[in-house]
Amino acid sequence: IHRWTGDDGLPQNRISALAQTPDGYLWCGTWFGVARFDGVKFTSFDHNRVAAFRDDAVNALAVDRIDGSLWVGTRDGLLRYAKGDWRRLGTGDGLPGPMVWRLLPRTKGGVWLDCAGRIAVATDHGIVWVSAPIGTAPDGPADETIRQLVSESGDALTFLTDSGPKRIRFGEPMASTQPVPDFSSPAWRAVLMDDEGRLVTAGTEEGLATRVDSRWNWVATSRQGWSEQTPVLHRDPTGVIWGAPRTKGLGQLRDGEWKPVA
Amino acid sequence: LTSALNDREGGLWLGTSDGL
Repeated sequence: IHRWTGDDGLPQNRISALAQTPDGYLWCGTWFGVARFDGVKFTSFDHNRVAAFRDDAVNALAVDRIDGSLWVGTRDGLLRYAKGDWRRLGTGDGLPGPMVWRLLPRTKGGVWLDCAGRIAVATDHGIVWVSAPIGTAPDGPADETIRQLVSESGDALTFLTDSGPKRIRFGEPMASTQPVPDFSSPAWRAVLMDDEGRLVTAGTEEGLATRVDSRWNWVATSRQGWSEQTPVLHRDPTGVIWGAPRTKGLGQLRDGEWKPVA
Repeated sequence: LTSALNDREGGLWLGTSDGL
């Protein structure tokens, strides 16, 4: 494991998001703008160099599936970098609020985004759709913080709130609740899906759970001395599931068991 | 850990609260 920090040219040490564009560059989102890494050196983009940055705090990055442009969710606006040119979409362009929390690329190009408690879609035509506030859906509790944009299927997005997975279709205002048999949790933090679109691993306020066939099994819970939320889950190409408990470093989920790595 | 990425060359990149 090699580690790069500010000493190597990163503008700031807290990485909020990562993305790789088709030209091979690795992009790092930080609180002090975006850094482009060529494998040797970092090049910074922030309000000192690029007018589109009203605020340098970056929450999310996504690469456009159609044209390879880079989408950047910041604390004040949605930015797009294409062909060497930065553009910004803000509340004056239909963004429901200044703060863009999360991004997920759409198969048809553009991105799903999470902003001001709503889901929206941005394309090269601008903000093309905004949902109703998620917390006021008739079937849901009033307070539902969006935790993750999980995956796209057709023209629908599956996303995760504190109260569990939801689905919303492009153009329709309200989200529907995704039923999860045999599993309830006080607050969901992150999930992974398999190739068939089924939830297979869940990080919750209570611990970490996996699904085998249709049954959920707790891997680590508060009853076993596990007091950690797991807000980040990631599956690598070999199928290993990586998890990051909030303060306990990094570990792997292997054969239904949690193995700390670092 | 704040983020993770598989690059096209087979590398796994981890974004953390203290470096890449």
